[in-house]
Amino acid sequence: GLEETLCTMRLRENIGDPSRADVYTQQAGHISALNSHKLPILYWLQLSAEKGHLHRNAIMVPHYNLNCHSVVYAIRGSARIQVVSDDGQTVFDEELREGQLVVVPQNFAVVKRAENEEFEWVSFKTNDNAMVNPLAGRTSVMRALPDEVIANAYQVSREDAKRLKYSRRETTVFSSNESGGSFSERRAEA
Amino acid sequence: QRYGASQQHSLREQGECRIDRLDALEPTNRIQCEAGVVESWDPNHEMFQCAGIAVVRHIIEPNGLVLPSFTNSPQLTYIVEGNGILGTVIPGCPETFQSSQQSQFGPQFGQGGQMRGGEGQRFQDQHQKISRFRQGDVIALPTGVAQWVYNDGNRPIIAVTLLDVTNNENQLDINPRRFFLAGNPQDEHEQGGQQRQGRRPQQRQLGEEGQQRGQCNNVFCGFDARFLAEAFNVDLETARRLQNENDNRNNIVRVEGGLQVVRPPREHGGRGWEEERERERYGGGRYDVN
Repeated sequence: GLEETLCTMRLRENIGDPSRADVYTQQAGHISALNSHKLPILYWLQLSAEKGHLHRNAIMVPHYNLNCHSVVYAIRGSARIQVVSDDGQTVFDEELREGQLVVVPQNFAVVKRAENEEFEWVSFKTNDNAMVNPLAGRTSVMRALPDEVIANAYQVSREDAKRLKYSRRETTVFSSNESGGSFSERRAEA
Repeated sequence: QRYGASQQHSLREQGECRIDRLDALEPTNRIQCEAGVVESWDPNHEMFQCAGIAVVRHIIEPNGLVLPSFTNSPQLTYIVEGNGILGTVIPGCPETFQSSQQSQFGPQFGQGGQMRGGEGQRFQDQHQKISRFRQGDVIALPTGVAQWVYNDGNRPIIAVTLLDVTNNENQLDINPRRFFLAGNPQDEHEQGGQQRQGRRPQQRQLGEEGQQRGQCNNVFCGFDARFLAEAFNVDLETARRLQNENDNRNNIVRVEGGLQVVRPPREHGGRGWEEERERERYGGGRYDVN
């Protein structure tokens, strides 16, 4: 049965084509993920990948990888990247330029911002079904918390707690030039 | 099996599990918080090193809120005493607890985070599911899932938690790590003020414009406040509040007047925990009532 299973197993999948992006915003950029659901052999390898593209001045929201490390390799352009450890210490705060890479350990929070040019990267992730938890935006940790928990945790008013929850309505990437009020994220059309 | 299992294997090869005597241990570290205490056993003790685990005990006073955090390993908690509310943050899950009819995207905020009228005024709150727990409950939480706990009872909650640091889900080292999303807490696994092995001394980073920041330990502290302001689309002052600088309440804080969150009533139509328990015992299940 090997010839029907192993030998015919798909080994290749393209994540460079923006028309197949999983996250797409016209103003900010796009992201494509490749996990074992899309390419089953990754289940064996326990690895996955992500390709991202940020327009100039665009930001990928602060987030952390729940179940894997991530190796971020800059394909084109440069971005300022900050990585924060469990004790709130900035362990990386530099520009990542084309040809360089940085390892982001599991659960360490990270934010990327394309500076004066577009930034393209590929991330290799050490889990076949890598999961990301955003800290800001529509699908973030902050949205999941009751506003009273936010108000008591950060010692802010309920009004400010609501702002922290709802002011950023994009999910993953956004342009810092925007007011943030528009909901422009949508899937790319093939 | 990237790191945890192999690390445990190498520990055994090095003889870390060649224990010729076992001890009954009391907690070796105690952190006093505004509304409770966090106690931990020394994770560097050979028994814990061999087993690849760490243990921590929380005592949460009434009206105490354990600030949101997540860990680098799966954890199993036993509620020794008391009852309260558990909130978890699971990525991708919707905010299914809602307090009122609302617009699809919640309240409307204009530029600079100003709340607009209309639908926003009707809106109250929505968040992910929260659940009640009581004495005798076991709570299982996966790696990286953020949690918060609130004691809405009238006696302290005592909860003992095992962190399985050599679990395959943990791809970091075997140091138990808690990532705080708020507050300015001490590391519960640092023994007697000592840093964990191999860790750098606390080195507070310079904030924006090169100013020295105050004491700050949660994950937002490491980000430039301007990044946070942009990410949350709020003003710089509000963004700085996320960093909880010089907050000395530690990670169990007191909620004055009680925490108001959206949740089902504790008892409905005369049904309390005991009746629910009976239904579960006889196969009814917890969710069988429409």
